[in-house]
Amino acid sequence: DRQQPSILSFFGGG
Amino acid sequence: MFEGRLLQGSLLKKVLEAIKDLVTDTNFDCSETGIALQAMDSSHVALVSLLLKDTGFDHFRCDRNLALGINLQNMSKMLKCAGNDDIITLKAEDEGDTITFMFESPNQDKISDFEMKLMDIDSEHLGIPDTDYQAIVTMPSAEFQRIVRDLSSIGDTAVIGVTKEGISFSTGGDIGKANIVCRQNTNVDKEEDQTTVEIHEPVSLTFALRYLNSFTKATALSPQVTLSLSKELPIVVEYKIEKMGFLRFYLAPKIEE
Repeated sequence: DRQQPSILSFFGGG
Repeated sequence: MFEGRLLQGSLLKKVLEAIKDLVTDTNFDCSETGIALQAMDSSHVALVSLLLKDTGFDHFRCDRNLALGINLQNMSKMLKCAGNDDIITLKAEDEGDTITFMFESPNQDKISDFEMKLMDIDSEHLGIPDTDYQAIVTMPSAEFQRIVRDLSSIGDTAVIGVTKEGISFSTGGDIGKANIVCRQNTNVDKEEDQTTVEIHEPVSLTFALRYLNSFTKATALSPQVTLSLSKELPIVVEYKIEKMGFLRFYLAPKIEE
């Protein structure tokens, strides 16, 4: 099965 | 103060319909260059980014930058009271706690004012890096909507693959499997019916169909949709808004455990 990562793990806070 | 008059008020109605079920509360960031919005869905898997440039408005004035905190369900209720052909004007005072929506009927015989309460929202802007995507596919938005809806009835996730031949969408579930390929097609009469593939490297990623399905609520905004993909990066699903800007959705791919 695949996991659903958060969008935050790709785009950091700015 | 801030004031923006939009001749094609239906555009704003369509934007709200496209995002109100994905995002609950968000700031509309108003500046002299237009209105921008960036918000995540409640589970932080998808991100919405909207730009409505000042030049797309019939009249636009913003004396100082304002973050208007808005509950999208409430704004949608207000905008549903505007006719599809109405001109919509947004107005807010610098220190106020409300936004006013003014609807003008096309022949100016009915003017409505709706005032909505604003809220304080702490929003964190995410830094979206500039990316040279490995594959960019532009296709009819209605076709994309149809594919995503069809696959949703069979599986929960879709593998989207792009090669120089075209774009493929695959899913599987308890009842079986499905695979749809759309080939590059630039020999059609209408430009909006074209499918074009720009590719640097073949790419294949897995996404939750329920989010893709939600994004296609923006189909009414544009006859074409652009999908940008790169290995191990969120997909960008972009609907261009004529003369104004864009509505973009970013969705994190599902990854192997």
